Amino acid sequence: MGKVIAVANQKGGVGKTTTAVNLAASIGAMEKKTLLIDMDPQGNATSGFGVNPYSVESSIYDCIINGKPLEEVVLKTAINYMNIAPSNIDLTGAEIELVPLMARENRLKNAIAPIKDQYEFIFVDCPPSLGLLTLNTLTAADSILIPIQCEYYALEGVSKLLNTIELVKKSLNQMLCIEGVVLTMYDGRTTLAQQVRDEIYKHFQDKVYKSIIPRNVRLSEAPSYGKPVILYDIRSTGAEAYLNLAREVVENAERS
Amino acid sequence: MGKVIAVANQKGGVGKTTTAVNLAASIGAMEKKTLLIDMDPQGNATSGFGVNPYSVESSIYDCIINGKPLEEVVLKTAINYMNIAPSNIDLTGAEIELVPLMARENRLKNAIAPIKDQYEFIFVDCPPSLGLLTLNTLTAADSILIPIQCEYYALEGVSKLLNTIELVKKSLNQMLCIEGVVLTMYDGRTTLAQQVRDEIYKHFQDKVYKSIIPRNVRLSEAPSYGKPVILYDIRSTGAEAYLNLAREVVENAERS
Ligand SMILES: Nc1ncnc2c1ncn2[C@@H]1O[C@H](COP(=O)(O)OP(=O)(O)OP(=O)(O)O)[C@@H](O)[C@H]1O
Ligand SMILES: Nc1ncnc2c1ncn2[C@@H]1O[C@H](COP(=O)(O)OP(=O)(O)OP(=O)(O)O)[C@@H](O)[C@H]1O
Ligand SMILES: [Mg+2]
Ligand SMILES: [Mg+2]
Repeated sequence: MGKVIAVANQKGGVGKTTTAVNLAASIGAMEKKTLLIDMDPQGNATSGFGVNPYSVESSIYDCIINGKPLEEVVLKTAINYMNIAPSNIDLTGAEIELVPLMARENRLKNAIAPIKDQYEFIFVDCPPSLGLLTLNTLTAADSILIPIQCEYYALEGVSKLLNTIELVKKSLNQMLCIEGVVLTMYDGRTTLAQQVRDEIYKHFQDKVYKSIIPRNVRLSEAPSYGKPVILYDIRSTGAEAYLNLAREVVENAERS
Repeated sequence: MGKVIAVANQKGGVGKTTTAVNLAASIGAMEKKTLLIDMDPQGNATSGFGVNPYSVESSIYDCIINGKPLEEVVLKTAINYMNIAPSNIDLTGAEIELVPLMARENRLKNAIAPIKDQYEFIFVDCPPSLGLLTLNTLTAADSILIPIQCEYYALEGVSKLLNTIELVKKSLNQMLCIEGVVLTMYDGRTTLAQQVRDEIYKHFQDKVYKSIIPRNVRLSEAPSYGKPVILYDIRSTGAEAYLNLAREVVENAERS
């Protein structure tokens, strides 16, 4: 039975897409059937696998707005056990188009239900906001994985994200819990990063993954080749960190 | 007559807030009457000046939704010639609340009109999306200043931003033009940054500011002290870069 994990944080540029792409690819490489859904109108997770969001005919937009079966939208990737449900430019209008629709927060959950059993893990990359696309994802998700950059503004936004999770739990999805918190773009040389890290450990304790993702240029180069980092440069510290994170995520899932 | 400049880019974490805060502060330090409006529900520009977005009684939300005069919301800052119109938690719901309202894209423009003459520069920090808050800002603005991080995903989003600017020009604000493009968090040691920089010069030519903002930890430390970088560490390379950018922005405005 597939576990649906939202990769979300309304703060921009904290590594949501980089985490969703590389975690899904790493777990796929461990031969666990994995799906990555791109719910961000920017389509970065889509292009992170070499798929052009501008040329994709149908996308997750058609599933949540027109009820198209998710199975018809899913594409294969260069990783055998991993598929992607791409985003395209139509998704930009979805936040406003969803407002008057029936069961507007449940559209993604209903789209995933028929295929949930075909995968062990389903990751959903979210846009940098707490609008209807992210709410749809938090309603469909079993848990949320929170990438946090060790910077002041990123720390500030955490309490707001936690409030939103509580609101979703109360009225849309009682099951939602925190899968884990991953520190991203970590540069241990700065005191700011250490101070923010300590704050996050105090707040989230054992929910913080042992694997910390270091700042590594290979992670930001990989998307320009349309590849996850394990296909672009498996020896890099970025690839190693995401493989370690993938092992932790899988172990936690198998234990519970 | 105040020049309204939107600081916008739907890509997250590219340095919009850091640019809006430090540019407004630097121009204020040049003794030009400056206003910074925080249109991002995250309230980072607000806390960048030491104001707590959770404790602010009235904010830009009251102006665009309830028609409260902007003058009643504006706060003084530690910089004499510079004021701020803060954001607060209410702004989170504004994107959805604006949908059914009359003249929903013109709410900010109408709020700014009565006080536009009191300032030489009015900067507006935008959230990382192309929703109604950003559309309100592009409708109210004379021009848009685009911070771009020299990374692949940030480059990918530029064509979408330019499309949106064209749409706004056609139907909401004929006057809107590009004020300039500023490269942020620049690390010249990586070939990726150089490649992306060259792409941006090719695309925007003389619209790209000569001042490039380097990656500088003092810029990310300053907000944790509630200060713009010129008050936190004026000798830093980050402060120097924003003072240079401020001079360019002022010179361009005085020339046209
Ligand atoms: N560990 C890392 N080391 C170096 N660069 C990184 C790392 N993680 C992410 N990046 C780069 O930083 C930028 C921001 O990351 P990313 O786009 O994944 O964040 P995001 O949270 O998905 O952004 P958005 O809020 O726009 O969706 C990207 O250009 C990415 O390539
Ligand atoms: N030149 C720089 N050097 C080092 N750190 C920087 C620089 N510019 C910005 N930062 C840091 O990078 C992070 C992202 O910057 P910022 O929050 O200004 O981007 P943004 O585009 O406003 O993000 P959002 O999309 O969430 O609104 C912040 O933690 C900020 O402190
Ligand atoms: Mg992303
Ligand atoms: Mg910002």
